[in-house]
Amino acid sequence: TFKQPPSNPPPRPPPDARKKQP
Amino acid sequence: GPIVLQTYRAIADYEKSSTTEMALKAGDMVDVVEKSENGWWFCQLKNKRGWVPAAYLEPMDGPDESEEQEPNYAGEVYKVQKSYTAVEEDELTLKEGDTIEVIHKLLDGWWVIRKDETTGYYPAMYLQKGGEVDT
Repeated sequence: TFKQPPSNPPPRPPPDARKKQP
Repeated sequence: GPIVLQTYRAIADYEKSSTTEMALKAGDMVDVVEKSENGWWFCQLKNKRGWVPAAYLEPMDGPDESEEQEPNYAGEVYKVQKSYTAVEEDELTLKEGDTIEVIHKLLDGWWVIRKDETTGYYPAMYLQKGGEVDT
């Protein structure tokens, strides 16, 4: 069994490294 | 059969902020073990394991379109489980108990929601399904 995920929201996407679109 | 884990690449450095998280360096290749709807993914990298923000990962096998739901402009009713104050301009500030509609469930755990006539991002982990729309 895994530990529970963190109780705080994950950070927003990094501003200068957006996911590349195909 | 064997479980085939999906490989993702870190798109930026990530410093962990709690013990169950895993730090990343841009370019790290991680195997994703579990994807939480709230945007934290449980990953392994060599002998390390921990939760990583999905927003910092990109799939190695092409775009992830199949996983991401389409926007639902009709909206799905959720209740705010925990208050949150907007940090970025595109986020919404809401109070516990507010009723809102979810328009787009993004994999990074920041969902596009609508409250009255306003739309913005809100942490998925602070939302709970169900409730009636306030009128």
